[in-house]
Amino acid sequence: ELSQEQQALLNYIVEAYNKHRVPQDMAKKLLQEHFSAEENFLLLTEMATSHVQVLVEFTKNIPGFQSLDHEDQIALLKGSAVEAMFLRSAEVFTKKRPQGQTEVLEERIRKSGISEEFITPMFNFYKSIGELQMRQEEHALLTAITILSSDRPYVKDQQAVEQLQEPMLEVLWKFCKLQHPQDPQHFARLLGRLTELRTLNHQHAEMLESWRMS
Amino acid sequence: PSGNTIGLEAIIRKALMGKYDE
Repeated sequence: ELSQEQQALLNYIVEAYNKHRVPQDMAKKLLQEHFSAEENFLLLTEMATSHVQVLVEFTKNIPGFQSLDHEDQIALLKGSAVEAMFLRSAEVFTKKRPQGQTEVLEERIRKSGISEEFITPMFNFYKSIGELQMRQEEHALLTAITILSSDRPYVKDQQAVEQLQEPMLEVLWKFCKLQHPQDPQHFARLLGRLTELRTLNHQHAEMLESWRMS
Repeated sequence: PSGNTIGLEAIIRKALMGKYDE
């Protein structure tokens, strides 16, 4: 059972997660079917900036985050931005969408000029997230847990970060037990996705360079 | 890649200081 405090934390995190989203007009442009390679590149890079801003606004709402050392806050956000973006875009891709929308989104990525060697692991990740049938609470908590990883480069006070992450992990563990009773490994599988995210993160810089060249 | 990291940090610092304009 979630304690009252844990339920309140969960509600708060989910509310913050839902409140901060990429602007609608930008999201609508993504669903336009006809676009040139250049238009696509510009839109996707614009969306990346917006995604980071959304991520920062969400993170500011994580209890205790703004009381961390300021440079540690920067280090955590820098270290987790790419992973958080992949998580958020996985949610978008695996959500049930009106007819044809997922195909348009997929087409944008496949025609973007990004090499197949990077696209394949990305879509494999989206597929593995989809298979988990995650609830919104799980997306929100997993994002917070990703951001609060104390082993990011340049984080000085790792203990302070771990102290913020621990309650999130506990709430997620309980939530998994309550919502996925038929899958006792659900929590472990969610954490396994974080490992997959690290791989995507490491490949990301190489992916950007190759994309820019193409 | 180092250019991307600097760009990312600048966006983060700006967003941390101010409000994201919805």
